[in-house]
Amino acid sequence: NQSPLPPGSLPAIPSLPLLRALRVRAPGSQAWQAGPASGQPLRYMLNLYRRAADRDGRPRRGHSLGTNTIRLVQASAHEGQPWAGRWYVQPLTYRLESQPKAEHLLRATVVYLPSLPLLRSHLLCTLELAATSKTPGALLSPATRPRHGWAEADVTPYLMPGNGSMGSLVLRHVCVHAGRARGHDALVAPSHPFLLLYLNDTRAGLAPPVAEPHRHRR
Amino acid sequence: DTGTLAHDLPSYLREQGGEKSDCSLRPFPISFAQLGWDHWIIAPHRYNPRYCKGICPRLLRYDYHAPNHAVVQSFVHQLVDANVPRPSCVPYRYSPISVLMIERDGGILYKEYENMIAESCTCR
Repeated sequence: NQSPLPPGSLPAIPSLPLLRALRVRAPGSQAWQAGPASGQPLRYMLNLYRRAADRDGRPRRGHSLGTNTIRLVQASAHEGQPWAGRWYVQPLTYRLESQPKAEHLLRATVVYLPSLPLLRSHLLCTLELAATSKTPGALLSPATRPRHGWAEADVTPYLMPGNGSMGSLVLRHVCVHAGRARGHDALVAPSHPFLLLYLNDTRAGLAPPVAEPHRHRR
Repeated sequence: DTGTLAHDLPSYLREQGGEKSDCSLRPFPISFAQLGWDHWIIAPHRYNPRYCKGICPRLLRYDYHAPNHAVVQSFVHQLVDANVPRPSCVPYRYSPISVLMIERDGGILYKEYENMIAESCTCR
């Protein structure tokens, strides 16, 4: 006797993973009207998506990402003037406020552009990870020129539990150091590195196909 | 009498419009905009969940993957009481879909959801 739900409307507590995610994590249509995500992070994720799935969204065989969930977290920059002459120094923090319980962290990487071509020069960048109580500090710089320009470095040991709600994560004291190699281009800030969390969602996970129970021929 | 049933099969198929009305997988391409989710899911651009439709024949072929109970229910419908419905034509096997989503906090999420595309049908 119930009238059909209009498109997009959902029950209060959906039990299916897709609908629960839609209810809890999806932006409202007003947020979308404010402007879709754009820029380098979106471009990176679209490339990752095209490698992992075909045009119909079917996961490609042999191109597995090794997990069923990858979350991109953008940095929040600290206040202050990052430019000093030809040098750029920007401390960053990454926060994920509420990590769903069913999503188990496998590893975390930071993705950055070590070299940004400008009109008459290059901006060369490295990342500095501050030491924690368990891990020494590190300076990240790829040994070879990375394919597609992006470099990815494992920062799992540097990820700490956040102070906020249960399941929150934080990566503090990541510092971008960049310098113009030569020339006198205008001050173009490097795009901020972003954090990728490789997660295993035990609800929507890539469980191996259930073996078909043996049945006798009829 | 299995001999009679087998003899019935051609006329049964004619009566139901032949194999075209048999339980089978049908395409149904949609967009996430039609579902009202296009502000959230940005890839893929097209989605074909497909669906199963059609009559479950009196004699269930092996490729329907029907359990023994479905065979018995089919016989009950045909031979004992038509109020007991014929087995239903429903999806049997599914494949997952990968989606790219935008979240409220501006994050971007890649996720694989299981059982999003019907791959074959059965009579249950």
